Amino acid sequence: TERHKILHRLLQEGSPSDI
Amino acid sequence: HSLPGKKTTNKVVSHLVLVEPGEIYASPDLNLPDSDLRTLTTLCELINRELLITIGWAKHVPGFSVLSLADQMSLLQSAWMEVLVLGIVYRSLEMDNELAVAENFLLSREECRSSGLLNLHSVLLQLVRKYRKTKLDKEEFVTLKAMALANSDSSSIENVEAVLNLQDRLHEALQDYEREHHAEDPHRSGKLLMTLPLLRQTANEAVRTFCQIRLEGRIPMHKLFLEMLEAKM
Repeated sequence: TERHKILHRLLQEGSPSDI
Repeated sequence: HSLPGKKTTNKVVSHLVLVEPGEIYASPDLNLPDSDLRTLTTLCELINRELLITIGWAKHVPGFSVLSLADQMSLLQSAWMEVLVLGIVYRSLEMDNELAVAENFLLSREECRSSGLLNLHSVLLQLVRKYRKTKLDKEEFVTLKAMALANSDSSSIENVEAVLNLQDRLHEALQDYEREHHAEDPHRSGKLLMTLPLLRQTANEAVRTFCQIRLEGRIPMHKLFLEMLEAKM
């Protein structure tokens, strides 16, 4: 999960600002 | 979201048509000279945006969001390039030997050659010709795209049964749709499923190409794209 944190966050929350 | 092209009684197929993302446009950096550098930079930026859209789309694939977060990640990490490739191929069906990476971003064989994408151009066009011959329609395209996601053969699925259920549901939807709209060809769903190995092969070639571009380090790549490429390495 640590290595794939953007995907994890996108699936869990929505859009991050640092893509 | 685009509107359904034709009425279908299958709820999964009509839902997939409804949640299909709209058109995508490239935003080339006009400060860069018109060169392979600009082509590849535009392409990589586009892929990053497409990835973001794909992850949002996956959440709307019926049955995907009920999977565990870990399994959702595993499916996307395995299948993202197949989903992207299928989108490019579908947009390119009406083109003449060009790849429609976005509505305003077409890549000719020559442009691909000078950007080091010639091999990728050839394998993508093989897939385009296959679907053009089959006259793939929008409903079949969206269903196949969801099937590519569900059928990603990831080796790290926790709940195998749940993923198999998702595959069965999508397979049933495709069969249902073909019975309704292509009754003249009882083998049509099988024919479509038999295109999936070439889709996998093409996506693998695309991943190899972008891993090479990443290694060369000439082209800026966004974080999400890098993360998804790393998941394939």
